[in-house]
Amino acid sequence: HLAPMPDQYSRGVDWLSRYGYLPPPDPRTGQLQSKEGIEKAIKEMQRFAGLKDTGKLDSDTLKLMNTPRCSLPDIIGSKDLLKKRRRKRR
Amino acid sequence: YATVGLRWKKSELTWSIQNYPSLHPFLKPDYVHYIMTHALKAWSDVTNLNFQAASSSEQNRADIMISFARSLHDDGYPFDGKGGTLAHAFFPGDYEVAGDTHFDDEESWTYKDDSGTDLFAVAVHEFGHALGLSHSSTSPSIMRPYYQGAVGDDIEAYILPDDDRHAIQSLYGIKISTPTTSPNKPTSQLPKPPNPPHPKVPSQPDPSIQNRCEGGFDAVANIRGEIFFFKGPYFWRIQRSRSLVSLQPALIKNFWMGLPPGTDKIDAVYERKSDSRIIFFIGSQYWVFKDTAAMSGYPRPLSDWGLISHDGKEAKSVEAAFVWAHNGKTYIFSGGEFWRFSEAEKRHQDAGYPRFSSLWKGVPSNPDDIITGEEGDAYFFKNNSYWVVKSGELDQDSVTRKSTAVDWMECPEPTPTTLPGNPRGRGGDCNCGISG
Repeated sequence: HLAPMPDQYSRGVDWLSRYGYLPPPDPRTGQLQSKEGIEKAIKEMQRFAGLKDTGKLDSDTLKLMNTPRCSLPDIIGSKDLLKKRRRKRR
Repeated sequence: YATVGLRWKKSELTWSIQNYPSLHPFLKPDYVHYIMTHALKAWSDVTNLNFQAASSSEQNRADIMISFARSLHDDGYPFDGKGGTLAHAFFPGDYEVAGDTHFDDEESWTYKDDSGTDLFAVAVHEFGHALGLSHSSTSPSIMRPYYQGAVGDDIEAYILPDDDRHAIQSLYGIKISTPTTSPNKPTSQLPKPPNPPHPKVPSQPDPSIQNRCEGGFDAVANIRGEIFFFKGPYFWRIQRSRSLVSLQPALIKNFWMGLPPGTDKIDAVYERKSDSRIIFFIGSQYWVFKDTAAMSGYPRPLSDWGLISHDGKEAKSVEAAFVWAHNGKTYIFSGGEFWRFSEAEKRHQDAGYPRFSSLWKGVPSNPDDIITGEEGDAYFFKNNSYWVVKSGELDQDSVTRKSTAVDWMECPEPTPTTLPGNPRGRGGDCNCGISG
């Protein structure tokens, strides 16, 4: 069906997690991302992309989030590298 | 630039292609091989790395194994269809998938063709990961995470941006030997582009060839805050953020269920405000949709609407339809005239109509279609232009013509062409743009 307008905010948070700007949600604690944490992540994403770091999901930011891109995260932690090795070995 | 702290501990690396793109009909295996060879060469040109195509017996043991995969493909990084994520590669190391490079098979991979995603540019980027580079925030850099378009027509002459050269040389050093820069030794064996360089089959148009930048949309509609542009059997969808869901159009028949097979032109579409039903006008009939499915009892004849013109004739089709947010009324345009309806409860035509479309000053009297935004402005679309009539104003002093392609379809601003002086001696220059 014609879906209602997707929740851009939650999609934005998902995007930020996927590409390394926010820690992935922890299923054990169900801890939510804090507003400040999300704003900080958005700013980091904006600076990385060369956008004005407003900390808000403005139209330029949303547009970039919709731009085709590489699957790999922009911010890579040691966990990402370990995860890849373990996954294939299993 | 950024590296991940992993590098190959050898300088001779092998590569193989496990399979080929299945979606795009023009990228044959020879082409893919040619593109990958030169994408690797971009990195070996500036380091002491050498890339060797794996022999047939070692295809499954190559350091860099290239494949085209869809959706879930057993590596934890599922693809998502056309658009979105394009490709990924695994960093160097001694684990099984190290160096492997995967491309989303549902992309329209192209070479020397703006209609799809340039395989060479994406391959150079992914091989950067396969060699140990992370994403860069520098511009220009091939390692920026976002797709930046093709990198030029001559891939044999491609040179890495400085940021990427510094990055790869920080891992593998500066190239010492001068003569060989080849991923396939010797240099003379570097593949040449297969002929013909870019075959096209006009009789079987790819959907992506429907050029959104040309304009000429049959219908435009604001449906629940998203703007739909219909053209032929396809449509484009623009989210509230003003971003296109995809640069590629979708087939109307795959989304809007219940229109007759072979429908290749929608005259007009609008969303009825009273119940959020969506009305499609095609020729002398109309359909009412609930979400994306036609309701039973439709199509109905256009004569239901009582579109009788000044000369007493009945309209045979509708050119434009919209609900003006300014007053909540429904407007139907046809043949240089328009009718107004109240649809709050049951539809009835307002008295005093039709009126002539020319009452709307400064806009085309036979628009392709019209929409309104929440603020009440009316947007008239015609060919590749649109005009904005401010809320409630039928006779603005001036209505500026704007480019649909640039403002809505994410197309580049047309480059004005400066022509020589007027041949008749008036001395002025002309500026021509594709939208003008």
